[in-house]
Amino acid sequence: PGLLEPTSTLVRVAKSASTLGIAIEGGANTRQPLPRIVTIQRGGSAHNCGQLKVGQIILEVNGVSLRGREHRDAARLIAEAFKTKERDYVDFLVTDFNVAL
Amino acid sequence: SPPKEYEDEVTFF
Repeated sequence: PGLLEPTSTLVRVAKSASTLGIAIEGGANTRQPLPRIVTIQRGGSAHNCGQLKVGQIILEVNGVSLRGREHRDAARLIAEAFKTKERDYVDFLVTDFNVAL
Repeated sequence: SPPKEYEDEVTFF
């Protein structure tokens, strides 16, 4: 990518613990239009994965864009992605830059 | 603008 081009990273979080172990804030129609990771709990699946970081912006969950989704809608999508038996992982597309790509 | 409590909404998973 170019020097000023924001980069995004695909992180696959295996469901290695009974909880995902993250907290998010923001969503459409707030000052933080895409959900931002504010907490990663020790012992949760995200912490075990080791690739998600506090401050990252979540762009997509399992390939579904979070753009335009309000907080509760984005939260429901993440919760359902963790709950479904169809996959034993959740894919997050994240960026370290606080911008709308 | 949205109400303050909405701005500060945080969800734990």
